Amino acid sequence: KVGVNPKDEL
Amino acid sequence: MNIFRLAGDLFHLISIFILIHKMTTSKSCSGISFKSQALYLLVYVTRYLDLFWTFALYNSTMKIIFIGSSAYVLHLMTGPFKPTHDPNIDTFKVRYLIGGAAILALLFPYKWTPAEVLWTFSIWLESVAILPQLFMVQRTGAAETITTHYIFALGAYRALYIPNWIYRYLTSTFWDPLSIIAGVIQTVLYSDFFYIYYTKVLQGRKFELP
Repeated sequence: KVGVNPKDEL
Repeated sequence: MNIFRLAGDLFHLISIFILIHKMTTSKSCSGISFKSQALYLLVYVTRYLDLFWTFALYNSTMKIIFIGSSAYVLHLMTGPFKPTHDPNIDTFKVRYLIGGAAILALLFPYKWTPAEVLWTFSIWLESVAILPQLFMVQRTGAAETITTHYIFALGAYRALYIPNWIYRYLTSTFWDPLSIIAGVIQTVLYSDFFYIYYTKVLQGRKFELP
């Protein structure tokens, strides 16, 4: 899952 | 969501509250680096562009709070409390921070799209955005207690994200080396400050550099 950032953080 | 991330976000909110509280009650922004504050606004604006195309109640609300409060702090510093800001002690060269973050973002984004490059830029820029503030404290050799509480809360926020990333890695929902490396760098930059904060401020003494 490297580089798959769900962008669910602040 | 996990307890580390939630605690980190709460520390981030607390830091903003402390900062605005300090400025509005003392009617002064002395000791606060305008350059660091301007960098934070740039960080939030470039990272939270996805407000336009994604919505999640918790995240979207926090993003708006971070952008809004950051803009409000800059408004206070350039408007009502401008006379209390001394640019002569706020002299860190931020162009190197912005330039470095821009180069890293252009070289190693996850995808070469404008939103991804700006997101990566914001991650690197955030990791070093506190430097003008720390530099200012170092130059003056001392800081008001409330200012040290602000810097501590802001540092604790990213430090708490580290166990959050470990937790997310172990539960294999998330593995983003870029955020993690930048987050560790950010926490390391605070480490000297944390040490002096623990040994001096928490024992009721003034924050003074040795």
